Amino acid sequence: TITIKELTNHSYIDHELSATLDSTEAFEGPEKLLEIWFYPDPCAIPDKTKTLRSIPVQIWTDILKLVKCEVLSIKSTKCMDAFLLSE
Amino acid sequence: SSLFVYDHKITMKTCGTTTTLFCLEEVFKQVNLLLNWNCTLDNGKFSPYKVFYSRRSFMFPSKQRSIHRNWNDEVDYLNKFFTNGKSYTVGRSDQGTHWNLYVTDTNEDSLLNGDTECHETNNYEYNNDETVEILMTGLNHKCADQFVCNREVKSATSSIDEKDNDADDEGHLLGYNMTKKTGLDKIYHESKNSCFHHDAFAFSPCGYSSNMIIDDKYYYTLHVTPEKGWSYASFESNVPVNAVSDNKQDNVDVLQKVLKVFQPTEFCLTFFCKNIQNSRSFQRLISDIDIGPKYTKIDKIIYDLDDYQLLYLRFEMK
Repeated sequence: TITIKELTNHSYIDHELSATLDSTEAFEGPEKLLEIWFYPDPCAIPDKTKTLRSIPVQIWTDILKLVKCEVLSIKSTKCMDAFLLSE
Repeated sequence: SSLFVYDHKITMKTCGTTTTLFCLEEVFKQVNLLLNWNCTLDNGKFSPYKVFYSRRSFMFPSKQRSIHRNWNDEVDYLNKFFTNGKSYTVGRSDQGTHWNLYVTDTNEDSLLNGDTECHETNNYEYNNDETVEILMTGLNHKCADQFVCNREVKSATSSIDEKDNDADDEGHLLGYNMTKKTGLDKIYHESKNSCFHHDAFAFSPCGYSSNMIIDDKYYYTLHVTPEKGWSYASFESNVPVNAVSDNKQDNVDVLQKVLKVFQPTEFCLTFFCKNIQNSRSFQRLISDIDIGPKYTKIDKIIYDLDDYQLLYLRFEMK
């Protein structure tokens, strides 16, 4: 279960987007799901000093603009970064 | 919508009129540029370890943008990037409830670079990858109303107090409250040592998205559009439920908990599983599971996909 602390440990949060986002036109339910595995697991990465998680958030933000999504907030753990997006 | 970035893979799940596949070119460009990961073939196409693209049939396909109005156009676009992709339409295509999948063959060359010792440590995870997705329509009105908030949306020109701390962010606070009220944070029985992270947002005038992280490396994510007439909710998870719950739970139990929150009139379940021998969930799901007296099973389809098994089930309320 979750506690209220989960509201204060974001890696990133966009308060302006959060306050101004209007989803009146977000009519469609079914999502599109894209999964790209560059390697079967982290062990297979040749140079582990550079991985997908080394890519700066700003680059992901720009990539997401192509998709028509914006970043509302991010939670990071030692194994993954979870982005919560607009739409 | 959600994006999950791991060291070795990304998962992007986007709602509405998003243009998901238009990120492909830039993703491969940046991965090559910043990480020096070059999976380009001589013909200019790409061969990463594996690619999956899937979606249920849209409710309003004509309102989608560009290639996303038509599955064949999406497949043609994907084939411009990948040489070894296969396309499937799963379920009944005459009722607008079917599910589409594009998947590439596994690029076994990606395994050659591996660190053997590291692989052995992570062998369980690699061999037991599984993903379950539950796509629900026709939500019970009372259940759907829990995801309506009608909070005030500020105009882009109004001043937003940048000193607001995260706890005062209304969309996230309401999302948190929705998660607690509906019990969506209690889908999995966690073991004593599990850790859990949560991020949710309540959209205005309605709608809800959440990302939950278990043990720092597994996620489950929910997206809800509760509008009357086209209400919809999705649940997707890569949590290895047996392992995380110390064998106290499987995906049939997870399914029942999710259905209790939304009570849809119709839903489909897809389950990708790498090792069906080790998956108690797969064995139970392919048997005649009892998910209560309310639902009738309409379809059960199994695909043998290269190194994964795919199970597709569709149910309707009686």
